[in-house]
Amino acid sequence: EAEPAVGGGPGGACRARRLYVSFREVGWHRWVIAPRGFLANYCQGKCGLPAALSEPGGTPALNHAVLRALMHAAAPSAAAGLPCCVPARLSPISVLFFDNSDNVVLRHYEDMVVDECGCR
Amino acid sequence: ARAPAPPGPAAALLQALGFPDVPRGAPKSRPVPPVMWRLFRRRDHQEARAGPRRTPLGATLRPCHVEELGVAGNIVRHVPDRGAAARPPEPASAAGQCPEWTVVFDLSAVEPAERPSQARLELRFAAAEATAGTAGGWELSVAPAGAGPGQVVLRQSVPALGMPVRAELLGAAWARNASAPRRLRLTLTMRPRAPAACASLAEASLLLVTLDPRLCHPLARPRR
Repeated sequence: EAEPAVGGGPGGACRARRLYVSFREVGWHRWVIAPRGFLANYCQGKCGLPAALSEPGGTPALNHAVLRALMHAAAPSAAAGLPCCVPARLSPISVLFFDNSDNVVLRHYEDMVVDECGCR
Repeated sequence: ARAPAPPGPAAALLQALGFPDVPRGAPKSRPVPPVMWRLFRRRDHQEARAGPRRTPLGATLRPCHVEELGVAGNIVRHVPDRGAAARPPEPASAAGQCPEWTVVFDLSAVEPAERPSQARLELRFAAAEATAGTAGGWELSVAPAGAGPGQVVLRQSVPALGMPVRAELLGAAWARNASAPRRLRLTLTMRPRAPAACASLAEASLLLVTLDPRLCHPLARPRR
């Protein structure tokens, strides 16, 4: 269950968009006890100038991304293109499930939820 | 001999998340123990409300640490006793000649890379003994199954049996810095200190906390 991209394509500035991962949808619901799903989110949007310079309070773009966006603005036909809109800050979740030995397991997973996106 | 077929995308994804085999599904007769629900709810609450690494009070969440149990780790397993089905019914014993119980824990799901940080044995006793109690309390002894007399690895005094009895096995049943055994077989005895009826074991389980450094980024990342 994902928030559609602006205009049906990767339009708009780079930012986190809503993506709900349902364990039933991916067929894991028979062994995952909880949660039933989680808000994983995803990153989408353009990293051209000025978006590549990031908004105040947002994740700062890498210097490399800023220069790449500058290069693209100066010479749009450059093969390298714009920087990528990718996760810049993520947070963990914990998953409760049954393993194949019938143990009940609580496992902590890092980097499962996108909190912020950045131009990289 | 043919090389094994490469795993499909779904299996490869599960392997990346630490599942060597595709889980087959929930067992029919295994409820989720309350302690696991408690641990999950507390973690889930912290993670959902806190955002990355922050608790509601602003304190930093320690990565790869089970706050509720106070130990390092990113995996908590509730392992049921497999020895209960093989145990004969307990005869009504006289004081001083209480029965021994053999408990068996299948730890084959624990991968060699995982470092155990807590192995808590939890025992529940039948209601009659639990509520009656004895004047002098009880003594729990733990020994490797099949070991001779004098091979006791843990002795613990237990004031009463009304609450679950807990004993830390790490450093006693196996070395603190060693991997978990694939199978743990222990002989338990619970003797009253003063003449009293013997206790009757109702349920045994193991709460095992391990740290898998492959899934713990602050440990896995080399410093540049």
